[in-house]
Amino acid sequence: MNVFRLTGDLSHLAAIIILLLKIWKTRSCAGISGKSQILFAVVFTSRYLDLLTSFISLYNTSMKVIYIGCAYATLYFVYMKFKATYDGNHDTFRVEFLLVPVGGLSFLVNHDFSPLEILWTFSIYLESVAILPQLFMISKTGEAETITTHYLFFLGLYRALYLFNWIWRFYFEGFFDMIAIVAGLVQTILYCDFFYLYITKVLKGKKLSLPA
Amino acid sequence: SQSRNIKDEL
Repeated sequence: MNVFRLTGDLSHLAAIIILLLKIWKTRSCAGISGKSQILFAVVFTSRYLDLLTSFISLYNTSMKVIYIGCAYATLYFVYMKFKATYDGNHDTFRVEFLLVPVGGLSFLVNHDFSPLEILWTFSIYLESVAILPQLFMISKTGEAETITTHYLFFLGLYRALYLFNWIWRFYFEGFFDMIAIVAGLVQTILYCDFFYLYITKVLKGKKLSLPA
Repeated sequence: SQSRNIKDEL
């Protein structure tokens, strides 16, 4: 464990909690892409199956349980409890355009052709593009609630911090995983446009609205 | 393989 990975995990946890609180407090999931939340639930489910097979640490297990629990709680909020506030008309990204290439790639490019490894690879590739429906929805509605931009900021920041974690681990442990690094780079690059708007607008007290 | 280690990451 290093400071980048710890702050990365805490940033990820903060994002997940901010989203749950936003929906719970405002009793509305307006502006939230249910499709992205489905993809995140799939990412966690396919990546954390090793909860059943191996124990790494209390931290590792408890964080995985929290992530999976919050992911499904969010889905419950979006598609059941606060379904009336779900803006399906703007959440129209074709997720099959993500699932098919990502599914195919995880069979072609992986470290080991075993079920758990392919599922892990699939979750890594899927996570890198899972935010696209959410970013697409914001571009369609032309704006985002400020609390939603904070959610996106911490979500994007978490994988950026993981990139530093991988630099740290390569330098100090001589370890690296090309699949996770390339996917993490793609994932972080997809947030760059949002990061620019967040820093130049939201942090200056303005509302995030597009076109910029 | 090298990816074995990364399974300690979330």
